Order: sequence, then C-alpha cells, then structure tokens
Amino acid sequence: NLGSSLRDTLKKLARANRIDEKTLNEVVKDIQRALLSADVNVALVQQLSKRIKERALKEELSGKLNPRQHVINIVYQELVALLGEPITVPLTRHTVILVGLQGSGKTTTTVKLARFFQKKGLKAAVICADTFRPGAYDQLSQLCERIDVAFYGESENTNAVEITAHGIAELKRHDVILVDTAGRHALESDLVLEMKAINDIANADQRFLVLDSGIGQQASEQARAFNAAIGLTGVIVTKLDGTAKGGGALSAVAEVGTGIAFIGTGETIDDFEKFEPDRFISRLLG
Amino acid sequence: REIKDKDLEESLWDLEIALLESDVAVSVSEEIIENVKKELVGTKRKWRQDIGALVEQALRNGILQVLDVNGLDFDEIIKNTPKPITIVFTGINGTGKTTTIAKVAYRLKNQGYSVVLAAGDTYRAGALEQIERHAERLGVKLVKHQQGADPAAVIYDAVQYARAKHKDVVLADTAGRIHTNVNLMNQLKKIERVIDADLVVFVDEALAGNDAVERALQFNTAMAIDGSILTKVDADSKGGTAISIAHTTSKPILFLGIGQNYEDIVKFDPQWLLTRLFD
Ligand SMILES: Nc1nc2c(ncn2[C@@H]2O[C@H](COP(=O)(O)OP(=O)(O)OP(=O)(O)O)[C@@H](O)[C@H]2O)c(=O)[nH]1
Ligand SMILES: Nc1nc2c(ncn2[C@@H]2O[C@H](COP(=O)(O)OP(=O)(O)OP(=O)(O)O)[C@@H](O)[C@H]2O)c(=O)[nH]1
Ligand SMILES: [Mg+2]
Ligand SMILES: [Mg+2]
Repeated sequence: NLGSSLRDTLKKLARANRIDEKTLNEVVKDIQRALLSADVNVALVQQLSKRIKERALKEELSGKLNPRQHVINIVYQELVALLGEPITVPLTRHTVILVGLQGSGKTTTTVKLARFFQKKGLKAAVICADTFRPGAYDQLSQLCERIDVAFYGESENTNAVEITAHGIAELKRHDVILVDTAGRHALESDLVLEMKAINDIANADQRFLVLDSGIGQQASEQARAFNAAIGLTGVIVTKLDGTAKGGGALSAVAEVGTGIAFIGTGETIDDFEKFEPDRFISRLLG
Repeated sequence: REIKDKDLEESLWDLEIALLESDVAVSVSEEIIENVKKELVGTKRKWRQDIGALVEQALRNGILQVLDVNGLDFDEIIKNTPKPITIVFTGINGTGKTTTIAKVAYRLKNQGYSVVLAAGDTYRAGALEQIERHAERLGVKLVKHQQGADPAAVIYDAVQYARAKHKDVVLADTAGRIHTNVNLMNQLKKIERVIDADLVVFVDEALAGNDAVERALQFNTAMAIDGSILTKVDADSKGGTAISIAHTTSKPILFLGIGQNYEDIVKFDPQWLLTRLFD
C-alpha cells in the first residue's frame, strides 16, 4: 500500500505491458525524490534506486502482475528488507537502557516503556541517570508518579554511573529496570564514554536508541556511533504524531542492522505503540 | 560560447546532492538549483572557463540570497526597540527552546541588559523546575504560575512585571507542540492576540530534515515568525536546515546553538554555512 503521490508516479507504467527502460528511469527518479523527501539517507537512496532498476528490468513479470504492480512490489520489498523484523521485547527479568540525541524523547519514552511492562503484569522501575539537564530528575520522577512506577534518582549527585550502580542495587525486587540517560551526540566523546560506563554498570540486556522521526541526514552516522559504543538492540521512533516521514529512522536501522521496537505518537504516556512495518512504509512513501 | 541546459546537468546534480546531504529540504534544493539554471542558461562563458566553478559560484550567490533575508540584526533591534522588549520562543517538542532562552538571557545580561523570563510552558512535567534552575543560575527573575495555567496569562504577567520594574527584555518560553495539534496551534494564536510580542523566534534543530519546511510553515501561520534560531549545530550537522527555514519563512536565522552550555550560541553568519556546504 504505497502512498498516493508515489502511486501517481507509478501510473506512468500502468498502461505498459512491458517495462521500457526510459519510463523506468523516470519512475525511479520519482521514487528517489519520494525517498529523499522522506529523509532517507542519500547514499542509501542511490543504492536502492540501483537495485530497484536492476530488479525491475531483469525480473520476469509473472503473468499476473503488470509493470506498475511489479515495481510497487519491488520498492515495498526493498524497504521492508531495510527495516528488518520489528523488535519484540522479552517479558522476563531484564534491564533496559535508553540512549539518544538531545531532545529526542528518551525521558518520556522511558516512562511509556515502563507503562508497557506494567500493563503486562511486570514490576517496572526507573533510574534517572541524567545528571546534566536541569529538571531531569523532576521530569522523570513526576512522570513515574503518574503511573505509580518505582523511581530511583539522586538529585544532588552528578555521577551518573554511581547513581546507576546504586539504583541497580536498590531495585533488586523489580522485574524490569529502565535507565534513562542524558542526551548526547557522536562528537561529545566524554559523554559517549559516560554512556559506555553506564551501560556496563547496568549490564543492560536491551539497549534502545530513541530517535526523533524528524531527523535528517545525520541519522545513519549518529546511529552508527551509538551502536559502536554500546551495541544497540533496537530503535524507538518518537513524535510520529507529527508530519515527519521517518526516513531517518529507516536509514538508522539499515545502517546498524537492528530493527524498530516501538513508536511514540504523542506526549502522554499512552501515546505508545508496537512498531508495524506496513504502516511505517506507507507513511514514508505518502 | 553560450551555456546550454545539458552543460549544466552534471554539475547541478552534484551540487544538488551536496545540498541534500547537508539537510537542505528536497523542495528547497530543487528551487535553488532551478534558479541557478535559469540564471546561467543562455549566458556566455569564456573558452576554458570551468563550468563546475561557474555553477558553484552561482549556487553560492543563490544560497546567499535565501539567507540574507530582511537583514535583521538582533543586537540592533534590542538596542533600538523601546523597553521592555518581549520575545516569544516557539517550536516543536525538544528542539531546544528552553535552553536557548537561557543562552539568550546569558548573552543579554553580559551586554548589560536586565532580563525577565516567563515560564510559558505550563504543561510538561519538569518544565517549571527546568526553567527555574536556569533563572537561578543566571540570576534573573522568573515569572511563573502553577502547572496548567494559561501560558498567555503567564507571559502577560511577565511583561507587566518588566514594565513596572523597568526591565529591558522579557524572554517568553512556550511548551513544545506538534503542528498537527490544532488546539495547541490555536493556543499560539491566542498568545499572539494577547501579547504584543516585539519578536517571535522559531526554534528548530539542525538535525531536522525535510520536515523543517512543514514545521516552519505551520508555526509561521500560527504566530508570524520574525526570525529563527537553529540549535544542535554541534552535532556535526552541515546546517542546511537553516536554508530550508530561511527559505520557507523569508526571515533570517538569528543565531546558531552550538552546544548545551550558556556560551554555546553564536550569531548566524551566512558565509560560515557556505564554507560548511562547499569546503
Ligand atoms: N508530540 C510528541 N512529543 C513527544 C513525543 N515523545 C516525546 N515528546 C516530547 O518531546 C520533548 C522532549 O522529550 P524528552 O523526553 O524530554 O526528551 P529527552 O530525549 O529525554 O531529552 P534530553 O534528556 O534533553 O536529551 C518533550 O516535550 C516531550 O513531551 C512524541 O512521541 N510525540
Ligand atoms: N548539543 C546540543 N544540545 C542542545 C542544544 N540546544 C539544546 N540542547 C539540548 O537539547 C535538549 C532539549 O532542550 P530543551 O531546551 O529542553 O528543549 P525544548 O525545546 O525546550 O523542549 P520542550 O520544551 O520539551 O519542547 C536538552 O538536553 C538541551 O541541553 C545545542 O545547541 N546543542
Ligand atoms: Mg531526558
Ligand atoms: Mg522547553
């Protein structure tokens, strides 16, 4: 189910009963434009176009598909392949760490995820390992209070690793421990070291990159850096209640070889859904 | 000899890719490239004059035209506008509005102005504590109401306070909001009616891709933007989002946020961006 603008493009192939290279080139150009407008990484778009064209030309049209259907299927299959399988979280005892760029939605997402586990009958607890941002402790503790989930933080302590260690020791009777961390980017090397240290001390089983759906061409590189530092087990894409197409998130998971676990669709704690590839792709191409 | 369309194709495509890789929105890149083409096609070039260099120069000029809009100098405005000056900051969630307000307050204080902050985010968890902390560190007055209060009322109160106490600048924070939320965008329209802001500053991040265009459009409709601030430039972004926003709003980029500390703000210089894009 491709977006309407791409469907119009593909009408160019509708009346053909075989794919001629000239029309295909035009169609691929339109597909490129759609992907680039959706924030898919430029290099990735170039690779994708090449593959789509090759496949469209060499794959035999099985009797029942017209050229348009054929190209639609190829685009769809290629995008699904890049997204990988949706990530499912275990409902066993484990520790989760949430990392990502400044302002991407980590703190809000931490509580949404805690609520997810709580609804599944697990005892969740949250650790505030952001010692930098003013009001981080208050923000997280207030959100946790709303859903009556255990919260651990030390408002006067500036050592995030220490707080994490204390929290892990304190929250022994909880099933899932979620560690919220401060925002950071690839070039802040001291913060990347801090993130590694927090992850090590937490011995996190799930390591999620929280990514703003509106991120542009920086997505792949940032995801690569976060992955190199702590090995990501999944991505959570936020602010999908907006108009961003999410190509940055697609590029990130393609780069790192992981998948998307959840999406954030608003500011309240209930604005949280499991990831569905079909809906994501049709939004991306819309 | 005259420059033809096909002479330009390869150089234009390479430059368009450079723009796209730098986070200039597709629609904006296409328009800029199209203008460059119109400008060059049919013009004469000397033998041996490198077409690539000609195209790049035309592109640099094209981009400068987009960025050099309505030459607004922030410092001049502050100097010449009758006090108290009210500046409202808007933008979607998480772009850096509150932190940027703290940076602007710091800068103004160092320039000798008296500053008042208005806690216009009466919604988000921890928002009040966050701006309280900044006000405390900066040694500036914060006007606030209880959580859930009407943001327009808080900002209004801050302006009254500034008037009564002869303060120079009111920096009004607002809650982050998504432009698809009609109620929240209407809330901005209400703030515009109630508060006669001297400047409305749109805050977005350099990490944003194509969506920056839609955001700028919608926020400009809700509360006419006078200038924008682009944050998180230090996250290795090339800064092309500045072009998307300037093009969409026809208003200047005032500052760049280049880090999380109070000093991490610089006046926007179009030449800096050209260097990032091409060198
Ligand atoms: N509309 C919308 N807003 C969101 C979503 N997720 C988070 N937010 C908002 O985005 C802003 C930033 O969220 P935070 O949770 O503070 O982000 P963060 O990553 O923890 O920020 P730092 O800790 O400073 O790096 C807040 O205004 C949130 O309410 C979402 O899915 N939709
Ligand atoms: N690296 C970097 N981080 C920044 C910059 N500006 C803001 N931040 C960080 O971005 C995060 C979000 O900043 P806020 O000031 O809370 O953003 P906001 O727009 O007020 O967020 P909401 O009110 O929730 O919409 C914080 O972690 C800031 O420290 C910048 O220029 N560079
Ligand atoms: Mg946070
Ligand atoms: Mg804020």
